[in-house]
Amino acid sequence: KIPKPALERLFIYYRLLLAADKNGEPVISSVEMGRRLDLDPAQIRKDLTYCGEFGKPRIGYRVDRLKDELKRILGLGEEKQAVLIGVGRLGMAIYSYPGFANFGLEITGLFDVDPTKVGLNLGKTTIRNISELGQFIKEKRVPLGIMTVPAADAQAVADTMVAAGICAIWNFAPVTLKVPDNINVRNEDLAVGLATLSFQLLQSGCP
Amino acid sequence: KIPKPALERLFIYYRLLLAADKNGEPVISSVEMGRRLDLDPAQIRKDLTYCGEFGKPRIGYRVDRLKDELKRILGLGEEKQAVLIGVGRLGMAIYSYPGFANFGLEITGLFDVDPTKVGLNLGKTTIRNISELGQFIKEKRVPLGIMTVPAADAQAVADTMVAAGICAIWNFAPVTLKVPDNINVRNEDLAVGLATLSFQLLQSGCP
Ligand SMILES: NC(=O)c1ccc[n+]([C@@H]2O[C@H](COP(=O)([O-])OP(=O)(O)OC[C@H]3O[C@@H](n4cnc5c(N)ncnc54)[C@H](O)[C@@H]3O)[C@@H](O)[C@H]2O)c1
Ligand SMILES: NC(=O)c1ccc[n+]([C@@H]2O[C@H](COP(=O)([O-])OP(=O)(O)OC[C@H]3O[C@@H](n4cnc5c(N)ncnc54)[C@H](O)[C@@H]3O)[C@@H](O)[C@H]2O)c1
Repeated sequence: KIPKPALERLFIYYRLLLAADKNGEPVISSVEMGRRLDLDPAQIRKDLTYCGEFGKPRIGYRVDRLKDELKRILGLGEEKQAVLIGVGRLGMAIYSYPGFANFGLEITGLFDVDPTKVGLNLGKTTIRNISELGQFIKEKRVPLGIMTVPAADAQAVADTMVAAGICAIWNFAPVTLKVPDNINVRNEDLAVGLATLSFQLLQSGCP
Repeated sequence: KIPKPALERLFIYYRLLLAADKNGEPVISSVEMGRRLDLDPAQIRKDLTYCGEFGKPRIGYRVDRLKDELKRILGLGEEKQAVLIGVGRLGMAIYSYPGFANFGLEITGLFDVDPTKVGLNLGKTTIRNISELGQFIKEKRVPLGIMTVPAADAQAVADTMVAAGICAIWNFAPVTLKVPDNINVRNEDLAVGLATLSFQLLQSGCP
């Protein structure tokens, strides 16, 4: 089992290799990777042994081979379906972001309660009413739900998804969701990220 | 000095107390806080001693007093100015989000390169051209810069801000910024967050 901090770094190496491959770089060393990512090359070499990758001394890693290996290990080749609930400011930004496709995510269902939004066609997907969410997850066996609804609505939406068999929730609402232990929940609390940064500002006495 | 994980929890307690105060709750216990946040009440009590707060046994904490104490300790009463660069999908969502005001943040400058956006008036602020960024930061002594520009442009924008005397950068672009050590940088890498969640899905064998 790969420890979480190492796992997050492997995704960052994969993204770096995608760019290096596009640039036509045949090989890359852990020292060069370390320079671009501001990380310790020894840490990078250690992380890459989790996927059985050993570079050649003084040459480094073959970019195309290492990229494909990471893609396989991290399960990035597999298309993962997701539904997104709450097509507001943040929901729209996430839905239309092309960068998630690099990680094999496809948002196949959009849901909202706002009558002026339900029925709107956004590219490949039409916004459906929240009442259809449970059935959609069940029928299409969607594993992942992305929640960008207001804090007050988050728990109810989570309950609907859990009842329909969702396996993981990516939650942007600033609330702690109560879900069974077998459901993976990842909370992105952007406001706390900002608050922590401004506290550090205060402590450093700036401006 | 408060360790970072404890600091992040103190902001979450503050947000919970804001809501409890609005609901008119006079007191709250660490056990009740733990229930709402899915945290260990002993951990909550320990965190609150960082700000010299000791609840009364079996009664708990006075909501208004604890809220104000946390606000003081965390420096939330002080208005902090910020500039936001890159008024695209994510930039717009962040600019128009009312939740950041709870943490004393006010975005007083918007910057972009897109001629169709420069000059647009969004509420209190007009989008300015990126060429004015350096001068704006210097003149108004803005401490914090929020970057929601494409990855390829991020380093150049950071360099402009550092030269103008910015103290902290909140970066959403998936790149590692090279900045002097005295600048606080917080990276929000949403794609890696998602990738980690979907990897856990794979490992749990769902659906
Ligand atoms: N915008 C940001 O930058 C930002 C930052 C941090 C956190 N958040 C959090 O992300 C969430 C979304 O924020 P936003 O700014 O996009 O809000 P928003 O109000 O722009 O969008 C919310 C959307 O959810 C829909 N909705 C409401 N109740 C619903 C329900 N029961 N089922 C389905 N859809 C429902 C609304 O119709 C709306 O379209 C909020 O919880 C917010 O606290 C947003
Ligand atoms: N949208 C998302 O959900 C999301 C998720 C993860 C990461 N990100 C990252 O956040 C950043 C913004 O993403 P987005 O989806 O909002 O992109 P976007 O293309 O919608 O917006 C980018 C904005 O930056 C402006 N810009 C470009 N170069 C600039 C420069 N040199 N100076 C000032 N402004 C400049 C563009 O004109 C545009 O308005 C990107 O780095 C992206 O990788 C976005």
